[in-house]
Amino acid sequence: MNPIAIAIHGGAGTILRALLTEEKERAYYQALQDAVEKGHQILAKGGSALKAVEETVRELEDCILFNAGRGSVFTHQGEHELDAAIMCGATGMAGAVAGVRRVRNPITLAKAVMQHSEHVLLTGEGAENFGHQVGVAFEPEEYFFDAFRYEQWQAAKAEDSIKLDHSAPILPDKKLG
Amino acid sequence: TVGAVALDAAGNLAAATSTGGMTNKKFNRVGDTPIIGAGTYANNATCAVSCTGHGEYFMRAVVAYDVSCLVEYKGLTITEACLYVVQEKLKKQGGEGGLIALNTKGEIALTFNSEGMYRASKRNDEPTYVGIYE
Repeated sequence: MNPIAIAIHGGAGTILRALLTEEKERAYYQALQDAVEKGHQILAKGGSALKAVEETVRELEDCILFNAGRGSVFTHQGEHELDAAIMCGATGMAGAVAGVRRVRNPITLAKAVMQHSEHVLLTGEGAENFGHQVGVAFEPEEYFFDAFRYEQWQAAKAEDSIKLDHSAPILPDKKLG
Repeated sequence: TVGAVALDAAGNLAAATSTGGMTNKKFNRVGDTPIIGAGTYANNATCAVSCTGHGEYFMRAVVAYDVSCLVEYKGLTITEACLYVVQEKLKKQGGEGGLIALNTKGEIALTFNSEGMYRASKRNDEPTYVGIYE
């Protein structure tokens, strides 16, 4: 029998133990386990690698803990700009979107670019229009709101910096103004 | 940023990456995630790669494709290729982050030079692996 395998990540950076409560750490472990096992199940049932990576990333995009989809960080303007890409190792086909707003699952839009357009990368409003044409789900701005991400944004704005998703700790004694 | 790489029973690889970018970013900044070859790449002949971290460095180093090239042209294993790219090349340039990679033998590399990377993997019927810190 041929091997099947899947690996996932949920971002990298300065993940300070002191700031990650036991409860939150458990939540991260559970979310990662659920996502990787969802993808593995697809493979175990004979599903394609392309389907497995799309569905697994969708699961992570729907989880508020990770900086993608629903849990995306705030831009300077207080919005959410989402990027995604997908590539098939068998065909060399690829699809990507950048700077799209209110798309629930940007990875599915990226896959639609790969499968239903002659292009590789679509950006901004044009990519959103394409998303409406192919029928991907959009959500209101409130869907992407998270209090922790909001505080990260306020802290980054206060020091006029940009931060990696896991490298903007809110220190307990930090005055946010 | 989140990402996945997978190998199916037919021997095909795929890679996917999705991100909300960087907190407080301006000017419609785009990182490596949607740039094929920088943050996301898949080739059945070599490996599938998904990256996470400081995107500008990953773009300059064309990280995902670089890993694939080291496997294809230099004959490195994916572990050797990932270690070289993330721990040597990227680190020397100041790039923080990591990547996940997988080949058609089912070999997995989860490599990062930051304090942690949220990660998980599962191969065949082996137990699920989940990790956060180094």
